[in-house]
Amino acid sequence: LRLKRVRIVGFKTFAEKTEFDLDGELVAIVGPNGCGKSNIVDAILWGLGEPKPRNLRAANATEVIFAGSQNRKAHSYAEVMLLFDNEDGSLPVDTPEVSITRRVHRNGDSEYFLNKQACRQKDIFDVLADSGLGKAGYAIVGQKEIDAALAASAEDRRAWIDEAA
Amino acid sequence: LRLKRVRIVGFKTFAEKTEFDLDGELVAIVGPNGCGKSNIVDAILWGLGEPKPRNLRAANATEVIFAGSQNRKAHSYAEVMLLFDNEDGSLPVDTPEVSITRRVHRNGDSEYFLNKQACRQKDIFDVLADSGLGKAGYAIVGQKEIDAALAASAEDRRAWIDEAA
Amino acid sequence: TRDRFATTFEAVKTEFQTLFTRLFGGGEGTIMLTKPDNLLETGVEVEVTVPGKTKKRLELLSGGERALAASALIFSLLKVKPSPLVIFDEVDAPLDGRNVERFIEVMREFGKRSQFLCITHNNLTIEASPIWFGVTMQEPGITSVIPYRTTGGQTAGRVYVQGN
Amino acid sequence: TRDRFATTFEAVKTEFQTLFTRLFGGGEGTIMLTKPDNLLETGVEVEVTVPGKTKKRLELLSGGERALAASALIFSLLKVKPSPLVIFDEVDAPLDGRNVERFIEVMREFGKRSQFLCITHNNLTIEASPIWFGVTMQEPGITSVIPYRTTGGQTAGRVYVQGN
Ligand SMILES: Nc1ncnc2c1ncn2[C@@H]1O[C@H](COP(=O)(O)OP(=O)(O)OP(=O)(O)O)[C@@H](O)[C@H]1O
Ligand SMILES: Nc1ncnc2c1ncn2[C@@H]1O[C@H](COP(=O)(O)OP(=O)(O)OP(=O)(O)O)[C@@H](O)[C@H]1O
Ligand SMILES: [Mg+2]
Ligand SMILES: [Mg+2]
Repeated sequence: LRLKRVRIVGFKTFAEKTEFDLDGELVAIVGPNGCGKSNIVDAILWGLGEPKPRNLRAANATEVIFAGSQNRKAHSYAEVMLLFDNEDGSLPVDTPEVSITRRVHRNGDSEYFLNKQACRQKDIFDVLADSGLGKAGYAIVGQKEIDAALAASAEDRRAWIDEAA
Repeated sequence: LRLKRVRIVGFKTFAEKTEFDLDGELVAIVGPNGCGKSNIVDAILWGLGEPKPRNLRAANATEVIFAGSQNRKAHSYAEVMLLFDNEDGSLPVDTPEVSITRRVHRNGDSEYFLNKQACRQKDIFDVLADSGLGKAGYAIVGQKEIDAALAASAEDRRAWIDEAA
Repeated sequence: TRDRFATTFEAVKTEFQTLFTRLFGGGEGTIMLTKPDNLLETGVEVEVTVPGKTKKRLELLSGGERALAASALIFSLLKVKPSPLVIFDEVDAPLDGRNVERFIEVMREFGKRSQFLCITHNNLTIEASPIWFGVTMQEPGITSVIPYRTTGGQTAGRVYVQGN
Repeated sequence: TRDRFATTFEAVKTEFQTLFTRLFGGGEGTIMLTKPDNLLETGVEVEVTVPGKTKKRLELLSGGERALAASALIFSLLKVKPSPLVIFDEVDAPLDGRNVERFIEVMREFGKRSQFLCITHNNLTIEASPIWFGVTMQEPGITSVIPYRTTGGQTAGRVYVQGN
């Protein structure tokens, strides 16, 4: 299983459709303060189904939608699409490629799509459950969060062993 | 008022008497991870009378005493001496130089000295009260604490204005 | 699931011991169960001895030592159960030059099994990556991402990849 | 003391507006009272607009933007009431190259009124300081501090200061 492509539009500072491919090589993400690097991490976490706005540095579910800038009005929705290479069949879906799309509208309505077919959030969680991209997420370490691994309680650390089991 | 000299012995990793002079120039403190840079900050904070072990990354009052290393036994006390240039008379003490010394013993007994005369912790606080080195301490920013200035509550931030008044 | 937990725990423990010593260039790190006879409820403690020092409480570690020890734990979990995607957001910020080099070495090795995205301001880490995503705000408040790849040799060979 | 608080607040506010714009190379920063008609109980809010962006809640700022805005606040307090000693422990870690340079410029200026100790792993900050304290553990677990001063020119001229 491999993440091949990420497409973001209307999520935080991604007012323009932004799309990039990943081919397995190590990628360094670089740029000045405030340019949107951590927003990429938030977009991917959100696309994977992260339920809590708090973990996305947002006050509520719609604060992730592009709020406008000096030259542009706010957007009416945010959308992230993640395309996986599923040649090895590790996702319980019958296609060699699997796309997961999440959308949220200004009124709070959420939409989820699996291979462009509308589905529920629960379906996304079920598909990702055993993939290593599940909820405990030891593999995605946000800014200033490296300390959390040691500062966590013994019970929280246990959840990582469960996740790896 | 200027801090002229710092002497540390038996505090955390300073098993040997360590002394350095400051002449007003900007000093960069450099060195590998874990070599004792932040321990210098803890030593100065402690020498200024910091009452809470928590703010010194210590579990209790005696955990700041050198706990031993591969080749040395633990020490029986920790001591920090801070020497100030008081030519401008900003400390309410009648001498051109003022030394403040703090000592703690394994049994928890604390000793304070002002110009080598034994005194109480309260005397140290009184001497430093209006010097800018008082309790709110916006001037000493510990590791990972820069965020605290913004993350603090509106009431906590007010304490800094009080301190600067 | 009790058995799975026990086997996974042992595997992560073994990996952590190896990876800790590699990242710190010595010393010892291990993990322990808080309630070994109750696998369904037990917590997991971490105990480390940094090279050249005696064993101490985790809270006494320095900022860089904590980041490195935590990285060793994360890499050991990844070793036992790889993830298709790993993201590190400025994890190398507290590390000194020598520790960044060891961190990069381990990351490169794991980069063969997972897709790594590493957000960093550290030149050593940037230079170690074959691909860069340059993130900018050419228009105020709007993020754009521009991929660069290395063609033969170092930075001089970075070309802008059209229409990634 | 109500009057003193009010005058100090106004002075810090003016300084913060200036220092914010200097550190960010633009934009606007200000502080406000939460209860202006109760000076004894009021809190202090911070509101910033980063250059090129619209005004947003403080929590939305990036890691580097937060560190820079907090530095501006600390410098403005120091301007109104200087401290004989200022210590920064890796405050520059989240900053990119351009922001570190602006931070150093302001720090050097304030360095004329207060004694600054700046713990850092950042080469730009190290090079900007006339004096270095090299902190090492020549003996395992034991810290020693070795002062170096610049004599004419840059690093090549750093000499070990005997018996500081
Ligand atoms: N919904 C939104 N609409 C528009 N802009 C937003 C939204 N949410 C956050 N932002 C902006 O995103 C910016 C933060 O970006 P981000 O945290 O990704 O920066 P960064 O590149 O990680 O920087 P650093 O190197 O300082 O960590 C902030 O300036 C914030 O105002
Ligand atoms: N009472 C004590 N006796 C002996 N050693 C101690 C004591 N308290 C703390 N230490 C040791 O001090 C070390 C931490 O030092 P410090 O936090 O100053 O490192 P640092 O130079 O700031 O590193 P970094 O660059 O990673 O922040 C730890 O290894 C810890 O074990
Ligand atoms: Mg960031
Ligand atoms: Mg430190």
